[in-house]
Amino acid sequence: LLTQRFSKAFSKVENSRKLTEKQINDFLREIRSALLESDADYEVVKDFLKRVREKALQEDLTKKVSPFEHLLLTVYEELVKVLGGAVSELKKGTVLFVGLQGTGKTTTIGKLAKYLKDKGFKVAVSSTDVRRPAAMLQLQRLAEKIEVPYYHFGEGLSALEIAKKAQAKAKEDGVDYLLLDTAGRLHIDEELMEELSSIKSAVSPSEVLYVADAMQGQEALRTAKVFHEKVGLTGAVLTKMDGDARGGVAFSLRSALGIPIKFVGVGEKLEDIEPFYPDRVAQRIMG
Amino acid sequence: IFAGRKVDEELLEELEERLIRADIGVKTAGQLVEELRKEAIRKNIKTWEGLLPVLREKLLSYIGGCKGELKEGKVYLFLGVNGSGKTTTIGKLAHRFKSQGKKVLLCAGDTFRSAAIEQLQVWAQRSGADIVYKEEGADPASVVYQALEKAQKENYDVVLIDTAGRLHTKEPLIRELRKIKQVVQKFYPEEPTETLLVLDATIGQNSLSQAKVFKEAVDVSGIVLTKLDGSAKGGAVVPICTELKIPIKLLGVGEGLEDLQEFEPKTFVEELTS
Ligand SMILES: Nc1nc2c(ncn2[C@@H]2O[C@H](COP(=O)(O)OP(=O)(O)OP(=O)(O)O)[C@@H](O)[C@H]2O)c(=O)[nH]1
Ligand SMILES: Nc1nc2c(ncn2[C@@H]2O[C@H](COP(=O)(O)OP(=O)(O)OP(=O)(O)O)[C@@H](O)[C@H]2O)c(=O)[nH]1
Ligand SMILES: [Mg+2]
Ligand SMILES: [Mg+2]
Repeated sequence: LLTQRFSKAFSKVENSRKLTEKQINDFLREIRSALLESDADYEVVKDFLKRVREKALQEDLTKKVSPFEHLLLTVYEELVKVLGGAVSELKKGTVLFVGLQGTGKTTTIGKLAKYLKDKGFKVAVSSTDVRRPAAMLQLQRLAEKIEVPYYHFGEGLSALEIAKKAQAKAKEDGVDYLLLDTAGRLHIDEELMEELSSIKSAVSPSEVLYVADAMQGQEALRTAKVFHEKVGLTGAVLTKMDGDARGGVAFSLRSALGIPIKFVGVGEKLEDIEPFYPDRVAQRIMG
Repeated sequence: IFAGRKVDEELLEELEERLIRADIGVKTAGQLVEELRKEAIRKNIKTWEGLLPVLREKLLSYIGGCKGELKEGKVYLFLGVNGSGKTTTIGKLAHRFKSQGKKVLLCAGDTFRSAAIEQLQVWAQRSGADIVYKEEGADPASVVYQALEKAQKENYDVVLIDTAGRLHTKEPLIRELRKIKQVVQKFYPEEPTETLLVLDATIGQNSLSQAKVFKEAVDVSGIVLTKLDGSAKGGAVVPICTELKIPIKLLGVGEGLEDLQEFEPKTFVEELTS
């Protein structure tokens, strides 16, 4: 099925058994377009194809029956390799959820709380989002649906104060996982990034999960980098993968920052979360 | 950025990279750079300083036609994928209409997502607008109908309808959206005045797919491009404009009541190429 998409590039070279470097470059340029159209980061794509090209030139492609099919397979395998090797596991403790506005943090917490509870763990959730209208109510409602304790503290507390109180209560209750929500924020908002950093220092999370929208464009990696530098990401969750976004951001995060994609959001309901399958995502990125 | 540099293949390649990084898309960026290359040869342009105005003029020709004023009327319908900024945008627009002395009614058409109604209620309070809502899980079309009845009976100037976020790939949800629009049209044949697609500027090439499907399904009359206060440039509206000609009516530039701006093609092009 992958060859269907590249059939135009194939037909140009199908009949030539002798492979020239120019033909390889032209073919890789087609692949470059496909990867960029999937929103994979420009620099990441550049470096990736450079590696693939070197690998291709080392092999004697003229000995292959269909050299370009082999080249395409090489790209696919390399992509799977880059994406893979992640485990959909979370270390016990406080799990902090961070990211840009509207990416699906609050909903993801609901889903993961259910996922972990179904696995037999003791889970609690809390929100440090003092900004967004009805943000805390949103998480509270989700928690009620799955019968997981929602820690609520008084009005007028700062995000940092709530984080500390939630951590203390989680310890007191002996929970395995405290899932902590934060307000969506811009990576260029110094004050809010500083707030996030102070929350992290205060609760020493076992995991810091970057919640990224699968449809994010070329700024995805640069944004994640700032979050990573500020709070140290231990994993990512890719949301809204039930749409038709190709999800190139997964490739960018894993390749450039080494961040494992731990879970994938595939819908709006609380059961709509899955582990990350690198081969499926690789096929999707390649279109 | 390319100050003082001479126009050569290396510059053009870096320019193409910048355009792709602004989410303009591989095809559009390639097309644009190819046109610039030809222009540079024809007009013997040797420096970046000479090329930049040509680039801006070309981009302006691509999106200049998509400048659109928000039409004056009664009903404004908001739609878009999950998390794009619909509810917040309604709060901002309600504030704007209120400051124009209008009597504003909000309709809590998102009956699905947790606390969606309460979120819109806060915006009603903040903007001074009134709100019509039903219980969570109610049929959105029935809430819309109820809002239109109240608007008519109590002489509201404008009704802003919030809908649940929905991925354009979900056929049943698209059908639901069509039904909501039909309720408005049955009530007031001249309405809705605007069918606004709310697009998140941080989204890449999927924006084009969203715009295509929503336009096809409910005939979108305008776009609101949100989260431009971030680092994303929202370049996906360039191919959307050239392919679908949907006017861009408003820009979201923050999370507060006042963070709503007009779309100025010249300013947008400058931002894109700064
Ligand atoms: N289709 C789909 N929708 C999702 C998914 N995850 C979240 N959503 C929806 O995306 C929207 C935003 O989700 P939220 O959980 O409010 O996002 P958030 O990151 O907490 O937003 P802020 O707190 O404002 O930054 C909601 O409509 C969710 O139902 C997913 O995997 N698929
Ligand atoms: N920085 C920034 N954030 C915005 C802007 N517009 C909306 N947001 C934020 O984006 C997040 C999602 O906004 P909502 O208004 O809930 O989006 P929505 O489309 O109604 O979401 P659903 O109803 O869940 O589909 C919130 O955290 C908003 O504060 C904007 O212009 N700039
Ligand atoms: Mg949230
Ligand atoms: Mg909403």
